[in-house]
Amino acid sequence: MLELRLVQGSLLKKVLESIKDLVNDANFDFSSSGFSLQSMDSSHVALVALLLKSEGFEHYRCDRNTSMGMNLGNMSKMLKCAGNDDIITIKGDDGSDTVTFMFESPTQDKIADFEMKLMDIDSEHLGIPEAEYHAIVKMPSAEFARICKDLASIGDTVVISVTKEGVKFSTRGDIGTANIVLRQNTTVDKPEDATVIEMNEPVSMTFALRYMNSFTKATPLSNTVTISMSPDLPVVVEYKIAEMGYVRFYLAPKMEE
Amino acid sequence: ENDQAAIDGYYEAN
Repeated sequence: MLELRLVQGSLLKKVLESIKDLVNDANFDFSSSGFSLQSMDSSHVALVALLLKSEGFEHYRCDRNTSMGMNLGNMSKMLKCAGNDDIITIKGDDGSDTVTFMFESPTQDKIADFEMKLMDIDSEHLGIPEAEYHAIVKMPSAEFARICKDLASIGDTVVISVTKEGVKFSTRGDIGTANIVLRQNTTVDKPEDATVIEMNEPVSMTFALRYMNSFTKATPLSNTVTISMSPDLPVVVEYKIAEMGYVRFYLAPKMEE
Repeated sequence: ENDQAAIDGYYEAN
């Protein structure tokens, strides 16, 4: 028996919108502490890791660990039928080949349930150890989205360089080049507007902008984004979901030939 | 031109 009631149902809608274009199918792993998902994109260049902890749900019941394979496009279609203010409940029974999404309007005058077929997904689960990163940049998520969008109009790749001076995003294309430098800025009215750079060692890495732009679909989930880089590891782009968990995107770098 | 690395080249399968 599985039953999860999320009062802020829009959160689940936003989570799906942030990952559905990167990953087609994924196993949702439910346990008593919450649910998680890990999946690579079809090209094995990027990886999504999602965690939503049970504490964030008004009601959370998971009698035993279970994994449900879902097509994220189909799940997104169903969740789009929920209103932004709706309460969303996910229900499943042991051994069933379906999952039910129930949508309740805040005034309880409309209740809908959508039953979705599950699928068998044979996916590889990677072990991602905790790592010490050379540099961690925390910045407003909207600013990061703007930079990725702007640079993608000039080039295909972005070089992200972190030095004592700040973080530089650079690209190069047929029409020219672009460099955007952000300096650490903690003297802001709101903490979420700050750019905070923790640097142990300078680092400079190149990434495909197409993937970075896909990650920024998670911008509605969080006012801030954290970018963690080390030369020998994929970059981690993390959007924290307040008091519930996170969506993390891991992206393998472009290597110099 | 840079080569795109694969994500599963960095982490081991569980």
